[in-house]
Amino acid sequence: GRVHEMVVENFKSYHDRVRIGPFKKFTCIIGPNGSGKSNLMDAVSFVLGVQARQLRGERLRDLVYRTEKEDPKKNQRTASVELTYVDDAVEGDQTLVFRRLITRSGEAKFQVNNVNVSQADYHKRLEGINILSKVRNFLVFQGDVEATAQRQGKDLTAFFEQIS
Amino acid sequence: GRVHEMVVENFKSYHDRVRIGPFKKFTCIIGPNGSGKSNLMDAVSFVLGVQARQLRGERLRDLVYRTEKEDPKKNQRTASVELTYVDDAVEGDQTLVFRRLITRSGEAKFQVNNVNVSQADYHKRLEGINILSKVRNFLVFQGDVEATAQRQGKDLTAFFEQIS
Amino acid sequence: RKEKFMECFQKVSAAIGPVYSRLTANTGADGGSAYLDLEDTEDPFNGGIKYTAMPPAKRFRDMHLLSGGEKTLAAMALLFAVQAFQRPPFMVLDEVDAALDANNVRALSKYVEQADCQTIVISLKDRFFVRADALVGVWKNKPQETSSILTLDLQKYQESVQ
Amino acid sequence: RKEKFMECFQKVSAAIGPVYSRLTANTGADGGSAYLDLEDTEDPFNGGIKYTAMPPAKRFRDMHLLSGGEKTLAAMALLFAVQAFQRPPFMVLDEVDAALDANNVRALSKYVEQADCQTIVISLKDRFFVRADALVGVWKNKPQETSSILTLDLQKYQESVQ
Ligand SMILES: Nc1ncnc2c1ncn2[C@@H]1O[C@H](COP(=O)(O)OP(=O)(O)OP(=O)(O)O)[C@@H](O)[C@H]1O
Ligand SMILES: Nc1ncnc2c1ncn2[C@@H]1O[C@H](COP(=O)(O)OP(=O)(O)OP(=O)(O)O)[C@@H](O)[C@H]1O
Ligand SMILES: [Mg+2]
Ligand SMILES: [Mg+2]
Repeated sequence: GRVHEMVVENFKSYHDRVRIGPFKKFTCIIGPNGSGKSNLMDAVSFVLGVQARQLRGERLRDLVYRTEKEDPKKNQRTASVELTYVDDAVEGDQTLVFRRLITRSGEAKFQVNNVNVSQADYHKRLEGINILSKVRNFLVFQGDVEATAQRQGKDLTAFFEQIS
Repeated sequence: GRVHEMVVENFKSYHDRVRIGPFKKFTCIIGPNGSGKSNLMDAVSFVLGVQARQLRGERLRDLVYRTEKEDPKKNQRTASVELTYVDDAVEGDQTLVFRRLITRSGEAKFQVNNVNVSQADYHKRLEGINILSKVRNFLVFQGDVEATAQRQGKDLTAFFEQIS
Repeated sequence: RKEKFMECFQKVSAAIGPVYSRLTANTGADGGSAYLDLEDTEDPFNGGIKYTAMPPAKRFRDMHLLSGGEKTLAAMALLFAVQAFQRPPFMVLDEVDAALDANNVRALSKYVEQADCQTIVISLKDRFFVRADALVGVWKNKPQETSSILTLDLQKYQESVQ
Repeated sequence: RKEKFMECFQKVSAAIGPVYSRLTANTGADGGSAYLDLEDTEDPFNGGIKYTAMPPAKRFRDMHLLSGGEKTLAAMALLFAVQAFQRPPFMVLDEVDAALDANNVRALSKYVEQADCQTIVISLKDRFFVRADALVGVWKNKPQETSSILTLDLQKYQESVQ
């Protein structure tokens, strides 16, 4: 399977609805400093169930778009990230749309193919396509790569246990 | 004042005596991964009195050149780094040659203009040309720059105190 | 529990050598070698795992004595070896090429291009993203205070060249 | 003790604004703003110092919410402001340009070129070191198992062009 496209709405520096894609087998995200590239990485991580605190010291509310003048506490927007997963290998195209939202009251919501699900079920559906949100072994955040090489001893054992 | 040139001998990946320079006002050190560029930074830091443990987890003995086959414990070489400092502003050219050695017995030695001095005097002569070895405010090691921006609160106060 | 762990460990540990060697092989030179070792072979959960990577023509260095670029390739090799076992549907990498010189950038970008796993990479280096199938261009629309996206399909250009 | 500290703090804090603004100004756009604030103005040693840097057209962001390139420029501005006070004879920087895009690489390399302090910079980016007065080329002599040096005086080339 693979990612086909993503739609972010009021997520970090992305105002309103922005569609990103289609993604190919090897896609690069490019642009100047501060433009919003790592925010896209945060968006993918967010929709794939990674906890907000792993995303650059953010609380859930910091992930919602706001202009420079606005007060974060008075933010009335709803933020969401939606990821469309496609698996052509399965008999008949299998398409899964994962969506994770932060409502204007700051509450979290999870949907698969437009149906509300619990956080636990959302993570189960992700495990079903081999995404392990807690282990994050398929993500490398900015500045983290060299630390990955220096993981040793018991840390590395714990990591192997999680992926097995 | 400014650095004119440096001579490293059996220091990290530098075998025998290697002269580096002359350094100009804006000099760049370039070359492939693993060639020895950061080792030159370690050499400058070493000769300017920075402690070995600040230099990528090294003990003094790890700073001495050895070939891939050799046992670090049986290393018979003497390592040294020498830095020539020139100050044209002073009446009559002032030239200072700082040299720091690791003898074959693993003992540290300090010299200014070829005269043995104590570690304390060596640091004093460096302070005399405005080099604060403990504060290291004139050095940025590989991978450290972003952390410099995030220093806050009491850490930053302590830093300011050291430089004043 | 031990069985699952050992199956995982053995597969990754078999993959790491060839992956690292391929990543570090340069024109004319052989690649380096990498190993995963269990500190306690009887009871793996009692000890840790040791990861050793030796760049071409180098031996027996602790990981923390490697240079920035050498560590990056060692880290990527471990990541790819784990991916060969765990098989996630895609990977997302943010500026992993920051410490790589021109040769290593080319080696990593070729490796990703030929991998069977879908990969999304954020990169500032044109020598890296020149090999991509598509580019997602991000720019800051300052008057409207938002990030904006422009997608470019590089495969269309490759076809027109052919 | 307080006097020395306050003299240092005031000088650096006066320098940081202009330095950061100059470093972040790009063709046509104004630079950003940066401030140093004492948490306890009566007794500076009781509180901490807060460093805030706001990239152009942005306001009131915590430092840890800035992007990689934005943090790098904020860090370099603080370094240069401190250097304006403490005046070391030279500075040595190792791959500080790793996270910078093409525009910011040019801004930083121009700043260093025009600075009065001698600067030695390790860099992998040709857009950065093209502005140097001299290059120290480092290469690994594998058969002889040693690093070797080749120095190139770029000022000679500039003269021959003129
Ligand atoms: N909730 C938010 N609302 C609006 N803007 C935000 C929000 N959170 C972050 N930003 C903005 O996003 C910018 C950072 O974006 P990002 O980290 O994606 O940049 P980048 O493209 O990765 O840059 P670099 O190449 O320097 O790493 C910051 O300047 C910040 O102002
Ligand atoms: N005591 C020593 N004797 C011999 N070689 C050493 C010694 N210590 C370190 N080295 C070698 O120096 C190399 C690292 O050099 P260095 O960190 O200077 O590279 P670099 O040019 O900065 O690379 P990068 O661009 O990847 O940061 C290592 O490969 C290591 O083998
Ligand atoms: Mg980024
Ligand atoms: Mg280096």
